Order: sequence, then C-alpha cells, then structure tokens
Amino acid sequence: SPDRHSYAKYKNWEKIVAWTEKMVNKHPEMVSRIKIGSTAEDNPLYVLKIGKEDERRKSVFMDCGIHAREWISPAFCQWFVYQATKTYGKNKIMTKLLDKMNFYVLPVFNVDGYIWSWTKNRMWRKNRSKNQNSKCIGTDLNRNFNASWDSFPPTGNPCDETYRGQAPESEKETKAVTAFIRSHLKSIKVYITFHSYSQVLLFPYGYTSKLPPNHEDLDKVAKISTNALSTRYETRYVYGPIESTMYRTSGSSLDWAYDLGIKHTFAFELRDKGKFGFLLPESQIKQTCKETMLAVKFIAKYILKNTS
Amino acid sequence: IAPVRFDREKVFRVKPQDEKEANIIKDLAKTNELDFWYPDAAHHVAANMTVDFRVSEKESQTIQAALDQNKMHYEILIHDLQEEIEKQFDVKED
Repeated sequence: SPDRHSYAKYKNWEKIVAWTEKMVNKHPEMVSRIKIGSTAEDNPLYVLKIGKEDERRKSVFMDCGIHAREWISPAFCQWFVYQATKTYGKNKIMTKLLDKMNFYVLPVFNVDGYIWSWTKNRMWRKNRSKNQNSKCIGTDLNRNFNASWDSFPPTGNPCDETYRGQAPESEKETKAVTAFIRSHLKSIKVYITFHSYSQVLLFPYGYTSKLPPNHEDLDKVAKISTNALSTRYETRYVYGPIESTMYRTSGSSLDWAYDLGIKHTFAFELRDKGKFGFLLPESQIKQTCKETMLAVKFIAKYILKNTS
Repeated sequence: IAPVRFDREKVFRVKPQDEKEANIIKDLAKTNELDFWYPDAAHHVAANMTVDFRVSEKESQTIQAALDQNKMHYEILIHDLQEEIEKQFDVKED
C-alpha cells in the first residue's frame, strides 16, 4: 500500500513525520509522541516514547541524525521503533525490556540539516541556524553541548564544519534535547547516540584523556555489545573512549550526558568503514539495523540488570 | 537554490605515516576546500590516522600532484561522488 513505510529505504523528513503518526496510531498502548521543542527553522523535534505509561521506570534515551549527512542513523532509529513494536510479546528479550523499561527515541535530532541534505546538499553536516557576523550557516550540534565546550580543538569559526556555536546550548535543538533529558534524568539510565561512519562504539571522554570512574564497566559493556553485533554478519567494530579511540573532541552530547549523571553513555559510528562512507547504499540498511539491534538490546538488558 | 551537484568529485583516503605527512594534509586543507569525512576536521589529522576527505574535480588534480610529489600513500575511495549519491538508492520501493 502506498503508505507502507519501507524500513529498507532512506526516508525524507516528511515521511518520517508521517511514520511517527502512524506508529502512534497503530500502537497507542505502547507508542506516544512528545514534541520536545523546535528547530532553528521551526520544524518540530519529536521524541517517541516506547513503553508503558509509568514514567518512574528505568529508561533509555537514544538519538539519531545529529549530523545531517549520516542517513543510516535515522534509518536505525526508525528500525528500532518498528522492531520494538513488532516483536513485543513475541521476542523474549524485547518483551522483558519493554515490560520493565521505557525507550525515548529521537528519530532526527538535526531536522533542518537533514531536510537540507535531502533537498539542497547531500554533504551537509551542521544545523541551519544563521551565524551573527558571518555568511557561513550552521553549528555542529555535537560540539554545542556544555562539556568542555570551548577547550581544544579550536571550533570557534562559523565556517568550520565543526563550529561549536556561539555558546554552549546556543542552538534551539540542543536546548530542547538537554531540557528533555534533564527533566527525565531520574529515569534515564543510558544515553545512546547514533552516527556514521567507522564501525566504532565509543564511550566518554572525548574532551580529556582522563578515564571515567566506571570505565571498566563501560569497556565491558562495549566489548560484549560489539561481540553481540558481530554475531549476525561478522561486522567488526572497534570500541573505546572517544579521545584515545578517535581523537579529542569538545562539546559532545556523550560527554555532557555522562557528566550530567547518566553513567552509561555510548556513541555508535555505524557502517561502513569508508567504502561508501556517508553514502551507504540502501541495500545495507537492513543488515546494519539488524546487527545494531543486537548491541542495543544487550546494552538495555545490562542496564536493566545492573543499575539501581 | 538548485541542489548542489557533486559531479566527478572525489573522496581520497590518505594514511599519513608521520607528523610531516600529517602537516602536509593540514597545509593542503588551508589552500584547498577539503571536506573531511574522517576525522571531522583538519585539526584532528595526526600521524598513522586514516584520513578521508572529499574534494572537487578541479582541486583533485592539485591534491593528487601534491601527494605524489611527497610520495604519500593514498587511494581514491570514490571517483564520482554524484554517481554514488544516485546509486545509494538501490532498493526498490516495496
């Protein structure tokens, strides 16, 4: 049927919005849509809440699409919601997770940039806010969080692809997400953000080489979840702290969420390792999503069992 | 604004073997418009790191000449970005 949502294809923003409405209508007992704010260009920022009404339960916050050109990321968030609603009551692990936890899923964080990457520039990365005293547009939302925001490396030039914005949380999108997470901090036990590419699973810190107090725990979770991921198609992931595994970055959502008090925060850099880069063909979407599901379900299961 | 096209734009993969080669890439970034795919920006480039960047058709010849001249190892991951952009939609609508 024409309104069927194919999870094996990339979807533009309009279709993703329609999909959110469809999921709420189809699974009213399990899916609700929360407007957490709006973007620089006044597009809505929607979070889908998957789970039962009880707000006190442990929850997972997942965001996709913080960088516009990383299209496989929003594709995974859609897949996650689809699988959660489809396999609840059928798959033992998913049923147990949804009986005891809530999942907050932000399918597209950087809506304006995502629209721009569909309509005007496939290689766009930042959001689309205007910068004072500069002709250059956009802020890198993953440098705009208040986590060692203005330290090395230098990201103060609005024309840079990694421009950090005028101030921490200067962007409407960042403010909306941080406000939502702060207001749900009691229940959110793990924060997961999805990017591409490189096939890497990262945990704090990016802004320092210092290891977080529970780094052994984070390392163990990362090791086991990347092993789980590889069982499906033998896709190999590297894992570790951002700073030593990739490079030093400041202002990231991962570090901010960790320092706020969420002691399990992870960033997936999904497929591939550069053959296609940001242009991962649609024919790899399903495999990428299926294998990533295994890792995410392990993380959620671990959190359910090992956090108070 | 018409959508940007990326005809015959290329994505290079370079593995700087030492600080000198890393600095060559950083210098090329100052005089050419390189869109870093990995790492996110020129200031992250370091020795022994896999570096991927996109460059226009016109500037790709300059880049290739500079890399050859400095005997740096590189490969071209994508020869025509516009082609790859169109090829990513390789699943028929259900």
